[in-house]
Formats: sequence, C-alpha cells, structure tokens
Amino acid sequence: KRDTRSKDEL
Amino acid sequence: MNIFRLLGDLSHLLAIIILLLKIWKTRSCAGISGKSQILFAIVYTTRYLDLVNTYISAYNTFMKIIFLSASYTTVYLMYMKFKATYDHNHDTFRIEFLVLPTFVLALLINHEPSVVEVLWTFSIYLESLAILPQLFLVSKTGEAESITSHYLFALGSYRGLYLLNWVYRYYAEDHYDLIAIVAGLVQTVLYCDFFYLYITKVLKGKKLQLPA
Repeated sequence: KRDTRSKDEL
Repeated sequence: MNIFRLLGDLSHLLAIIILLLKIWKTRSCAGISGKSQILFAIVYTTRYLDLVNTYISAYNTFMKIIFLSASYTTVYLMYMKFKATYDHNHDTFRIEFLVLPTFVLALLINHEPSVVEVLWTFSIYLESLAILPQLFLVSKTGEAESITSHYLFALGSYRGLYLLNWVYRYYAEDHYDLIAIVAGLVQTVLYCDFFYLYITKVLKGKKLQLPA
C-alpha cells in the first residue's frame, strides 16, 4: 500500500 | 516540505505558466507538441482523482487545481483557439505507444490493486515519458524557440529537483517510494541531452539548433 506521506507530493 | 520539493513544484508551475504565456502572447502554438500536452492532461487527471475525496493541505489542493486547469487550458488553446498555428505535420508521435504500455505496467506493478492506486501509478509511468512527443517534434524540426527551451528546462528541472527531494526524504524521514523514484529517474534522464544543449547554447544567447 502506498505510504500516505507520498500522497502529499504532486 | 523541504527546499528541493518546494523548488521542484515552483519549477513545475513556472514551466506551465511560461507555456501558457508563450501561446497567449504570440497567439501561436508553433513548435509545441499537442500530443505531449494531451498526455500531461491525462497524467494530471488520473493522478489527482484523490482531489475529490482526500484532503491533504490547502497548498496541495491549490496546486492540483492549478495544474489541472492550466493543462486543460493549454490543450484548448492548441486544438481550438489557435488551431491554425498548430504544427500537426511535425507532431506525429503515436501516443498510444506510450499510453497502452504504461497502463499495462501500472496494472502489473503498483502498490495496491485498487482503481485509484492503479491510475496514480499509471500517471507516474506516463508522466515519465510524456515529454517524448515534444522532444520528437524538436528533433524533427531541428530547432526550438528560446521560450520553448526555457519551458523544457523548467519542466525537466522539476522532476530532477524531486529526485533530490526523495534522496533527502530517504535520509531525513526514512521514507521512499520506489515507483516514483524509478519513474522520476527515467523522466530526468530523458532530458539530459536537452539540458546539455540548453546550457551550452541557449544560455549563451544562441538558438537551440540541433547539429545537422
């Protein structure tokens, strides 16, 4: 599962 | 948010603004690949689907909306408003050769087999190659206007700066995303040849002209 922290990147 | 990430985002924003201003001021989209612009519109659309159900920050939401709207505006200007100036004879790259393989790859290699995650992964893979029609157009005509070169430099720098951001995050936050890193490396490598020409020619006041 993709780390939620990387969802902050554009 | 670290300095590399911020500079990367600003560079990305600058690229998009340069392109829109160039088209608007000169009333022409000559030398710009509409195929690449369509690919970028697909990239932003599939990546920013979370805009409707996940709130991250005001900055994040604002930038996503800007990237989406600027990208659709660019496509509209090229294919509708300034259609007559569009270089379609030279813009012959077949985008299905990029869209289909990257989509299949996203189905095979992703973090989670859900619709949103597969589309996010697809957008990451597709973005890494989306500039190819533009580079192909420049190589076909053998030259690029200075303003187009500045656009390409800003757009290429953006993912390069993100690479530095990922190196920083790996050490500072113990965080990394292999899919983004590998695609980001591919994306940046594609610009290397152009970066070389930009630094050795455009910055010295010469036009970007490919050797015959």
